[in-house]
Amino acid sequence: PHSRGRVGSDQTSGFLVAPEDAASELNPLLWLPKGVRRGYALLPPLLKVLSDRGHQSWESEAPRLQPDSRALRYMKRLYKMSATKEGIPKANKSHLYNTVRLFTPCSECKHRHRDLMKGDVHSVDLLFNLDRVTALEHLLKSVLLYSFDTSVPVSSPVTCVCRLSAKEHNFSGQVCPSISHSLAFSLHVEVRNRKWVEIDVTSFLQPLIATNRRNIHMAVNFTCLLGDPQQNTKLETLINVALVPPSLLLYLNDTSEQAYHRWNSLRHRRNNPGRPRQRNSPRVDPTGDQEKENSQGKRASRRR
Amino acid sequence: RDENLKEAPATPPHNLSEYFKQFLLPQNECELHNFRLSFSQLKWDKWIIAPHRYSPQYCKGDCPRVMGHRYGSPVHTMVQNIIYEKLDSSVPKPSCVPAEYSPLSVLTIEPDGSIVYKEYEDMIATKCTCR
Repeated sequence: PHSRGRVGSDQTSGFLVAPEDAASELNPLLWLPKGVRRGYALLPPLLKVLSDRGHQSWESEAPRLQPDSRALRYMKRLYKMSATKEGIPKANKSHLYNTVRLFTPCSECKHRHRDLMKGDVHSVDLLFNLDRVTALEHLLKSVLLYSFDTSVPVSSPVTCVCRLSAKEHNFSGQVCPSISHSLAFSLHVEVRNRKWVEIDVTSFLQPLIATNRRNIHMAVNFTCLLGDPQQNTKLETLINVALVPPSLLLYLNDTSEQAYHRWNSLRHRRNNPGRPRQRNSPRVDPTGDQEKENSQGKRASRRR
Repeated sequence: RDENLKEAPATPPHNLSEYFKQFLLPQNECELHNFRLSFSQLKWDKWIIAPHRYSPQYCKGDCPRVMGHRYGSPVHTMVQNIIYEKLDSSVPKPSCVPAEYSPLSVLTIEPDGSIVYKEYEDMIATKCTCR
């Protein structure tokens, strides 16, 4: 599979140390197409261990950057919901994804300005680098993940208004990015005992990700007020919600051979040639459907 | 039945056992064996967060001469056995290999610090066959 002109670092996954020219014949990973090499968390180290057989250097490098602890906690929770203790994916029909990637913002310049009339506006500029997303991973859903640390115990529901705007540097020389498109929507959350709020931004990010954008630059304005507009309580009390810059969660369908396709039963049958072939004489189906089918078959052949 | 017994020559027991030996299944017949590893043994636990333990299993053992339906082996397997026995012993006997697998979900930390949950196909052998 080619990376469809995807601009991105052509480095292979971080676990490989051999420069391409020096040890390419030694390095089986380099035999894989570029689009496939990156992002296969498991393949590079497995291949590295096999190709480094002599040195037994099984100790792979620890990731260069350590993940955010909150993000790690969230992903461990997602893992527990999606797989058993032994790591077998749960047969959960509802989830079509076979890959979930969580990105924390590379850089964010938090502007905090308080306009008492409108409540406490929390706005950040976020830059996400999506280099790890491979050409074969198709976006199903994207979510901004906020972890709420309310400094005051919040007893009643909170209403937040969120405004997203995507920024892009039209050309490299441009200093400050211009706004390419924006989206405003309000969401009503029960903050009480929630640690996470997921904001679905799929439709907002779809055009950016569809164009194989490697860097997503967006500004997020968040205004949270106490009370519930449905009960038209007066939204005037501010809540001091210490909003931690959000992570970006991408639910993806990896279409490569290595990935597990739970609904792809055809593929399963192909992989199991040993499965006993269907017998020619149709078995009598306990629900009797088979006889009916046979008698119909006989009538049809007589008519013919 | 009696006249049959009269006709059949009384074969001495050791021939009988020899005769049946060819049909007996080998002692260490081809079957699935347990194997559990933890990613900390490979020192990969710095970047593989879950699962902590992984049981890939493996297939080991001799393939009986007459495969039949036991392993879901294609007829080719018996042909290969005949070639090995009758025509050319440099052709290998059928091997005991996995026939079915189950997937594995892995949670890993990528070099750039992002976190990925991935479901991989064919990571745990669940059934063996002779091929």
